[in-house]
Amino acid sequence: TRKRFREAFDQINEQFKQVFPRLFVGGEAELRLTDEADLLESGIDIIAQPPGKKLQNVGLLSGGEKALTAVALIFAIFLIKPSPFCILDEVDAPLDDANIGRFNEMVKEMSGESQFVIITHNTRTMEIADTLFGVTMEEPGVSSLVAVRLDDLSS
Amino acid sequence: TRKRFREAFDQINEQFKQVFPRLFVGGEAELRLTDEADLLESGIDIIAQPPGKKLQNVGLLSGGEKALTAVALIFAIFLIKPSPFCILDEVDAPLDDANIGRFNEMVKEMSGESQFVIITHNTRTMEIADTLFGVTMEEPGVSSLVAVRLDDLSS
Amino acid sequence: MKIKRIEIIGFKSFVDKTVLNFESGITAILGPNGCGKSNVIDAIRWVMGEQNAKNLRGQAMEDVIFGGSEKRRAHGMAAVTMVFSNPEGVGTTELNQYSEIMVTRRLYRNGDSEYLLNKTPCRLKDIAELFMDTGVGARAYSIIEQGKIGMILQSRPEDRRVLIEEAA
Amino acid sequence: MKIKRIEIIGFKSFVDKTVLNFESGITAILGPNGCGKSNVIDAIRWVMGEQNAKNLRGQAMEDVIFGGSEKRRAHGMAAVTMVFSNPEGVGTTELNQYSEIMVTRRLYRNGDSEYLLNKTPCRLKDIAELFMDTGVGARAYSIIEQGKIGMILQSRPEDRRVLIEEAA
Ligand SMILES: Nc1ncnc2c1ncn2[C@@H]1O[C@H](COP(=O)(O)OP(=O)(O)OP(=O)(O)O)[C@@H](O)[C@H]1O
Ligand SMILES: Nc1ncnc2c1ncn2[C@@H]1O[C@H](COP(=O)(O)OP(=O)(O)OP(=O)(O)O)[C@@H](O)[C@H]1O
Ligand SMILES: [Mg+2]
Ligand SMILES: [Mg+2]
Repeated sequence: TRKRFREAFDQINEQFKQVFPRLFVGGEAELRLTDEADLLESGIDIIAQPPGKKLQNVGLLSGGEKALTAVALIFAIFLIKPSPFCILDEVDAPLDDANIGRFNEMVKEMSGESQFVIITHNTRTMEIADTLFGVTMEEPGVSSLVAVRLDDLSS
Repeated sequence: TRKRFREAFDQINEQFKQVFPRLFVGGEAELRLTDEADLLESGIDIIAQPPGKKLQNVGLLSGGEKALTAVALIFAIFLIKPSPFCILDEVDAPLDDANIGRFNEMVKEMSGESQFVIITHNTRTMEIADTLFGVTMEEPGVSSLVAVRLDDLSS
Repeated sequence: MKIKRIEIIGFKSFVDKTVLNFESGITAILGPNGCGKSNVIDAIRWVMGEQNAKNLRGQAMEDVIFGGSEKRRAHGMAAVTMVFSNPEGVGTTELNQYSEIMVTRRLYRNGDSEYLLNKTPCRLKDIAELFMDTGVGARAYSIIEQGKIGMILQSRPEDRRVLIEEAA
Repeated sequence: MKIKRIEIIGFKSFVDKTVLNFESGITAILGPNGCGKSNVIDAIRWVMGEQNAKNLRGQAMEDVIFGGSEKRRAHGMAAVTMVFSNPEGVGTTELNQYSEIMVTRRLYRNGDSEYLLNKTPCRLKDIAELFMDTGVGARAYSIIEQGKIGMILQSRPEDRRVLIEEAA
């Protein structure tokens, strides 16, 4: 399984190198093994450089840049080996509108193959949904749910 | 200083018991010492019960409820012993619109006495500002700042 | 596999029976703070076999049973059922013949648990293995919990490798 | 005390001299991801005497000096100046007479540091003590960093007591 890890790592890395500049509109990123000699124990470093900025250690990135880099990695793994469904709970919270727009575009593309369940407070993200579950607590402490099928409305 | 800690704890606790129901529109909360006998080492437990819900361990609260409870504690401490200025970096990120409104109300009141610097992506929070600093990166990697004095615009 | 429907009763803030009918594509869940959105996700992870109450924000597994509210008494049982389509025919040879698979998990306040596959009692182990076979079981990159997206960059390089391992 | 103005040059993404004129009341800082908003907060903490680069998202203190961009070369020095009004006359008896206090901190890439109080060289210790006297130094509840609000509920009870101690 050294081999399987190596293959998975290389494929995910290639995908990550493409997803990052797509979400950031430029820039570069890659994964690096902390120990090329020991594939069973090696850790994974994330190298990320937003467009036009100099490469620095990833800790200096902003809150939104860190979140979007993590999203790029998750999406890269997902594109290599899709799960039947993907659940994202408020991952768009630190992102500004422009980044949310690109995030939504990618989710829309990947949702052809996998089911996506997205919890969000953001109205732009609601626009890409096929189904909306509105959850409320009219009675305190008791959740109630209303489902809206969006293509019924728009078609 | 056992005495000073006890006094500070009691005053902050009284304030916290008022601020929480104000931000949550009801409910109850309090601080408890983990060890009443040892005031120099005792830890502090947070007990919080949103309106209409049963008292449960605070870990079960939602992301937004946890953030708002923490804000209630910070504001309670601030009301007892105001700092000259208070800096809040995107603390409103997990809050829904209704909670952001009440958060803003309290910031507006406390800003009479202290300077508040608030970083936010939320347009409602911008509405309570007296001064806006817009930060952009026209040139990648290089921050530039534009200041807008809001009462000049509105008066 | 696709999730077709989830039924929740007595689990956290879902008191009376709530049915969520899923379609393919993107489902967005919205609502104010504390209304129950993340609790839906907890219900999904729980019915898939989550064993650690701390991963569901609880201290003991009993914490997931509806504990009561101002007007309602606590419940004695939590139950979640998930129905999913089974086009590739995963699972054991017996399950293969079904186009739909129904998984049910119940927890009683006295600590008793029940697990059912297509309404037939089974062990938790059978449920966990089923989800592993469908490829959902490796959930590190298929479920991102609230507030956890930042962990990926903050975590130590050694901890991050599990993401790759689960996709290998 | 009230912050009157902050001047930043060569600190993180603030390359050329940037002047922020503060008024009383509420100042909101807005802009897209990564444009420099939190860097302003880092500049404030740094000029107040922050000694731990990790509290400024860096690995070494040199990380706060502008490291260059696609078109610009790295700088050799970071400098932040904060001017604040001094109505209560805190600080030492000499400083008491001033209605305004100016604090400057510089860091050179070779590791040299300079600290100035009203343009007079001083030690970092003097700056840290000044801010303690004004009541700003205890910053645990006066500066809440991005992503850190959740820590208050997650932290252990023993760690939380520092919030009360700083207000005592
Ligand atoms: N066993 C239980 N019995 C009753 N209520 C519970 C139980 N467990 C959790 N809750 C309640 O569920 C609420 C949290 O719900 P949830 O985390 O789903 O909110 P949310 O919609 O995700 O909100 P946010 O937008 O703030 O993240 C809490 O108020 C909590 O008190
Ligand atoms: N020494 C440095 N030299 C050059 N650029 C730097 C330096 N330190 C940090 N930066 C850059 O500053 C940017 C982060 O800025 P900051 O954290 O202030 O963003 P922000 O406006 O708060 O964004 P967000 O809304 O995502 O939180 C990063 O892109 C980082 O590369
Ligand atoms: Mg939630
Ligand atoms: Mg920031």
